[in-house]
Amino acid sequence: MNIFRLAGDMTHLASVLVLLLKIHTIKSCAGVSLRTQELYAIVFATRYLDIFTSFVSVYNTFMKLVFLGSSFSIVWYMRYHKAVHRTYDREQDTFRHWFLVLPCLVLALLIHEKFTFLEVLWTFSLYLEAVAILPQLVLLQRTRNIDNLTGQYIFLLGGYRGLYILNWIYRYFTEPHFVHWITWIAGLVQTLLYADFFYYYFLRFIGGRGVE
Amino acid sequence: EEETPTKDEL
Repeated sequence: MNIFRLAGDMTHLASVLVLLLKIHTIKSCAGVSLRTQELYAIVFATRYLDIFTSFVSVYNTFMKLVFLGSSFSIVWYMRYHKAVHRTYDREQDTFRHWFLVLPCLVLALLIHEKFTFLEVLWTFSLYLEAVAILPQLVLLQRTRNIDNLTGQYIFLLGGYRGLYILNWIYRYFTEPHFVHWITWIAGLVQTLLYADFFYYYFLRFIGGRGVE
Repeated sequence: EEETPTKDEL
């Protein structure tokens, strides 16, 4: 574990806590894409299949349970909790996210490190996570102005994988044979998709306005 | 067959 990866995990944890805070306390999911949340639930479900078979550390298992629990409970809140569901912007959140799942699955069947059930699903989760934010970014364009909590959520979610890239660079130079092209390229694509958002997000900080 | 390193990242 290095400082970049720890910072990345804490940033990722902060993003789900911010979203849970928003949904649980003010009972609102305005500006949040349910489709992105559904994709993230699939990402964690397919990435952490080994949670019971391979033990890495208490920290690792704990964080996996947190991410699994939070992603599924956010989907539950947005779908079934009356007060929260009422604030869900169904008309605007229309990105055909199921069209992202199949290509990622096909790509994982073609490009992977090992052709085993767990490895292919794990690779699928990497590809899916890279594009999972798309419905949220499209919703963001449509709803124009968003509240600070949603803005923070997206910023933290985008930042965590950027910190992971620093972690991969660090591990590449400090650990022999640490090469994982698939993870690196998927992580880079994922982070680049936020470039546009980061630009407007920092403008907001400079300008002190809401995220236009 | 070389043991693939366990996935220690989240």
